[in-house]
Order: sequence, then C-alpha cells, then structure tokens
Amino acid sequence: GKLHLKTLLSKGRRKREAEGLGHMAFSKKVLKWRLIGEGYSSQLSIDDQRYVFRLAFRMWSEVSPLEFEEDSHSPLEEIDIRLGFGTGRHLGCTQRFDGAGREFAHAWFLGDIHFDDDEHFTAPNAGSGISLLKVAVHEIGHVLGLPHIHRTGSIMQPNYLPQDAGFEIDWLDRKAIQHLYGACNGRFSTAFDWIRKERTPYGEEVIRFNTYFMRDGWYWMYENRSNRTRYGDPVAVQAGWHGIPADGVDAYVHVWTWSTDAVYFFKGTQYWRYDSENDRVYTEDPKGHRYPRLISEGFPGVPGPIDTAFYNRRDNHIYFFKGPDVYSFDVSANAKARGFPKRIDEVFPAAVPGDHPGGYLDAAYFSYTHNAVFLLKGTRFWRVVSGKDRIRQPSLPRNSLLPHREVEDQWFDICNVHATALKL
Amino acid sequence: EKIFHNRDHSDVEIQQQADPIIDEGTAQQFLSKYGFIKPVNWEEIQFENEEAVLSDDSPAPKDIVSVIQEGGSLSRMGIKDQSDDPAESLQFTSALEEFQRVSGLPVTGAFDDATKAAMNEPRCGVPDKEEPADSSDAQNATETELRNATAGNITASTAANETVNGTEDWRASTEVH
Repeated sequence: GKLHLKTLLSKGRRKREAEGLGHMAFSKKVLKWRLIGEGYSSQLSIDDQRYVFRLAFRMWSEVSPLEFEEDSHSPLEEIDIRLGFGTGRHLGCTQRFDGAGREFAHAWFLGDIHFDDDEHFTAPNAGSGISLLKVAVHEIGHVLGLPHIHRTGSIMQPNYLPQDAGFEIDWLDRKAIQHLYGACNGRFSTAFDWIRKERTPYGEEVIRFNTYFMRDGWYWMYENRSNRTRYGDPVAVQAGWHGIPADGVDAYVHVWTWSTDAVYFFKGTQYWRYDSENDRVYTEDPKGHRYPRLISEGFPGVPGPIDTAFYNRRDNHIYFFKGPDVYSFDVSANAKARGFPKRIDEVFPAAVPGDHPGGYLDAAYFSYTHNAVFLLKGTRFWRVVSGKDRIRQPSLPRNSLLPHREVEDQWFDICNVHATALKL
Repeated sequence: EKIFHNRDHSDVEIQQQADPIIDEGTAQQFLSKYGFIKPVNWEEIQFENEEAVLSDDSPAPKDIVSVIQEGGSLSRMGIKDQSDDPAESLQFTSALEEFQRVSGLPVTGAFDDATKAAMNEPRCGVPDKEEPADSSDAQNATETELRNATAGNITASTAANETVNGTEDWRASTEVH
C-alpha cells in the first residue's frame, strides 16, 4: 500500500524545474494540520505546542498563497500535515532519533513531521534551548517541498542556528516557496498612505506616512523600503482602525490642504471621519458633524455606494469612482464639479488603446512612495500619467493610464492567512 | 529541565545522548546519511517495509535503500570500516570537501576540528542531498527492483541496467565489490 501511495504521489506530483529548489508538494491551497494525540511533547504544555505550530504555519501562509487550518476532528487520513514528538524509535517511523543533540527533527514528503523529544525545545523568545518555532518552520518548509538551502539567513539551512531574536522568512526563501506555489494576489478593497504627525526626540513635529492595503475585514501595512508587508500581518481591520466597519471599507480619502486635514473612510452609503491623532473614528468632529454620515450629505451630488475614491492635491478635487463613471468633487466649493459625472475612460483615457480597466475599480491610490496615482482592479493596476511623465513624453494624454501591470510585481507578498489563523 | 517527581530524580529517564561524530568512521556515516556520498532517496526510506528496518545497529539508511534498490545481493551492506580501498577514500574525501564547502568551512578534505564541530551541531534529519524520486525511469526502476527484490529474483546485471540515472558507475563499482 505504501509503495502504491508513493507511486501515486510521485506520478501525481507536479515537479517544477526550479533549479533544484524543491518540488510542489500540494496542489490545493488550503491544507489541514494536526498535532497528533500520541505525539505530544513532554516538555511544553499542549497549548504551547499548538500555539507554536499555529504560528509556524501562519508564517508560511503570510508569504505564500497557501493557507493552513488546524483540524482536530476530521479522520486522520484527511489531515495533510501531521506533527508529533517522539524519542528513539518513534511514531512508526523508519528513522530512529539519536537522542539529545545532533538530529532534532525530520519531515517526510507525505506530510509527517517528527520532533525528537530528547531535545530541549522551547517556546518562542525563551532564550535557551532549541526554538520549536524555528524548527517547525524549517520542517514545514520541507513538507511543502523545499530542500535544504545552504545560504546564510535561510530558514532551510540544515543546521540549527540559535534563534536570532525574532527570525523571519527572508526574501529569497519567500521567492523559493512562491516559485513552487506562485505569488500572492487578489483584489483589494482599498489602498492608501496614512499620514500622521510625530514628534522627534528633539520635540520637532515631523510628518510620516505608512502604506496600507485592505481586503474585506483584513489589512496589511506595507513596508515600501523592505518590499514586503509588516511581519505578522494581515490583522483584523477593527484591531487597527477603531470604529470603522469590521468587514472593511470601500474607500479612503485624505483631504490635505493648508486649511484642511481630514481623513475619511467610505462604506456603502455612509462615511466616517477618522481622528488620526487618537486613532479612531470621530463620533462628532470639530465642526459638529456626527458620524457616520450619508455620503450624499457630506458630498452633495455624489451618490453612494462608491467603488473607490482619491483626493487629488493638484486640483483640490476628490474623484469618486462608481461603476463606469467618475465624479469630480470640488472641495473648496463643496460641490460636484461641472459636467460630472463623466465616463472613467474619458477622464482617464488609456495611453495604449485597449489597455484600460473600464470601470468598477477596486481602489484608487495616491502613493507618496511613487508620487503617483494608481487605479487597481482585480490583480492589476494602472498608473496615472503624471506631469513629469508628460514632460518626458508630451504625446501622452493628460491623466491617461499607462499599460497595466500585475499588483504582485510591484507590491510583494501581500498574502492571506486562513480565517482561523487571523488571531493566533 | 526535565520534569521529575522523585527526590533522587530517578524518574527522569536517563536521556539518551546522540552518538557524537568522533572519527572518520562516524564521519563517513554522517556523510552517507545526509547524502554527501550518494544522494539519498529520502522518499524511498519512508516506504521501506518495517521488516527491512534492521536492529539497532542497522546500517545508515542509504545502505538499506541501496540494498533495496540494488535488489541482487540482499546481504546487508554494513558500513565498511576504513578500507584501504582508494576509490572509497577518494569518495570520502570528496564528500567531506562538499560538506565543508556547503557548511562554509575551509575546504581541506581532512576531518579536522572545525568539520568535526560542524558535524556535531544540532541539525535536521532530512538529507542535504536527495535523489529526485519521481523521474520516471528512476520511478520504474525502483518499482521494478522493489517488486523483483521482493520476489528475490532480481539479478545484479538487471539492477545495473535499471539503476537510477547517474548512479550507474557507483552501482557498478559496488557490484564489483
């Protein structure tokens, strides 16, 4: 039976020639795992063991399209990855463990991971012992199809290196797993740069921004200088943005002029003003407006719900996108601009005929990092031609859209995790 | 520290310690086990039937696998102690150099202290060099050999013809021995 299973797996496994960087071990995206009952460690509480494994799986999920779900109830044959501790000859395994020291764990390509309980495994940040988290991330990497990688910094190095504080899965290991399972992609609810004022240790007030991507009730902070999302994201929207709808928003707009500094979140027919100082929505803002408010009240002539929106500092207008149309709203006059709504492809024409999102956008995002406006739809984005572009190439129509690119090629590793893993 | 309840700690089982790598013999086992002498068919190992799992002093898994893969001579391929076989020691030296290279050690080809220390570091049990298991000819050969080996009628020459690509010369030299 085992040989037959191996034959099935070997024939069924899609092996991508990946310069020897392993093979794709699973063809499905949601994998079930379990710490098997006969394989509990005698060194850590069961909750600690499961917590560490949940975190280990989540770390791989944050950098790959795979999602992992702990399943304690289904029949064992439905569990894709089974983890257990043992000593010496253990868990029916052909490879006996060697006792304390040297070999600390091994993994089988059928999804079994064994930890040598003669080793002194410790929970994260315990300082001493062998970090169970680091070993688990390594062995899960094997089950997913990664071989040993002899590269400083790789989690797949065969030897255990005492845990540098808070190890993470680095860029090349991310690319290795994405080479097997593809990059992460998917539509976003909105994307924005959130501006906030901070005081330096010298008391000076400085302006900082952070980039966020939101998808339904989750969000990631994107660290542009590191080309990745913040370690540990995504997190639930209501954990980080107090008072906006827990299932996410349609749009974010930051109106920022000499006299106005107002952040708005839009959802359905309503909108909220956000108090960035206190990091929560206003129930009543300094002008006495109570929230949530109807979009049509705060922005006369703009019907909710909208698909997305962005504030254009060049002309002090907010552009609201709805279906195939765009509404330009003059902030100073507090009124819809004359002649709007217009079709999106009229206001933002395609620079290359035919390469245009059409309508029904997911996000319109002005990026301080790129100093450009991006229109996102599905897994693609189009950059709006800037004044600088037109100086270089005058033939480009004003506000035209450059040819599309894939979001995953510009903003990396924005990956979902399983809903059960959102809160560890 | 391990949980104990008895005043004299007698209830804490004497923890077995891993055998250290101390000489070229144990170093050869290490290099063999983790695929530096010949890539290990790690998947195969998981599938060998329990009977083949020999007693505690069972040879390093590679040899179990080679016995299975080879089929012809089912005698145990014990770990040869240091033979003066020039091919063997050449093999050992090049495997050692490969280990030193991937470990970022000075590539001396000698079993020196730095190498000894590195071999005794805590590590994962998955081999560093695995044999691709599902290239079709290897797959068929393995299946055929396994089936024949079970039937006991495989002949050395058959094994030689169907060996996994790239091990032909290795197997031939082994068969000579």
